[in-house]
Amino acid sequence: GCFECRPPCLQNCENRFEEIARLANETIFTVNEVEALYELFKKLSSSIIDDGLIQKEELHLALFKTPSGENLFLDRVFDLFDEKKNGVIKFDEFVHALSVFHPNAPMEEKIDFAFRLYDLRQTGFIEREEVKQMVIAILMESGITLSDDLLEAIMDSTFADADADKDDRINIEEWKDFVLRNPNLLKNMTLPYLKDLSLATVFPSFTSNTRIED
Amino acid sequence: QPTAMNAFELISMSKGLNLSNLFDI
Repeated sequence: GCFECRPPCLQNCENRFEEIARLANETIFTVNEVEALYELFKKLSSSIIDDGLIQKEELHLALFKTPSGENLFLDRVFDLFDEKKNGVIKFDEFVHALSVFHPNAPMEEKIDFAFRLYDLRQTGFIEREEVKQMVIAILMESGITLSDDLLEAIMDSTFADADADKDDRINIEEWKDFVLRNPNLLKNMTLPYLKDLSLATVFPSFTSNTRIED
Repeated sequence: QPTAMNAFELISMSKGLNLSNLFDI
């Protein structure tokens, strides 16, 4: 297919409509929306190296406005987008992952994606040590210092609320109960932008006559 | 006690998890 070409030849390839239709079929997006996402993908995947693939540095640049720097959460997001685990994000992987962030995507998918995001070591549980590691990471990212006592108090209250069976790890059922009681925890799993996706919003210089019909 | 603070609420504030910035390039 055309996403195999380097750079992907989505614009000219004769299989273009087939590929777009396939992705629209596999996700919540319409063909017009997949087309709009491709414009966004092109910008992201060419911001450092123009090779039609999103490198970790390019995701870092988009989210942090600088190309380098370690960030635990960005690593996890990148890893979940990178379905084939080959260190780059292809267009189809990009569309699949963003589909979960659509306002109309099933809540179950968002809950599951967030669980996998926070299950750092991919053991099937969000362990207390992992949560502590993530809290330390966000405090460092924000330049905030907390005493270990306060940090432990936050951990205690979080696990008192989330860890129903008190085994110091949160399983998927406990996670579901927890986020359904605290829906604001899933706020960043929805991108309102995706609801109104068109070439005009993603790429303002595009005019409506470039759109293809659904 | 004001420590009803939730660890995941803090974590979800990371820029690394805020994908809306993807649309801001």
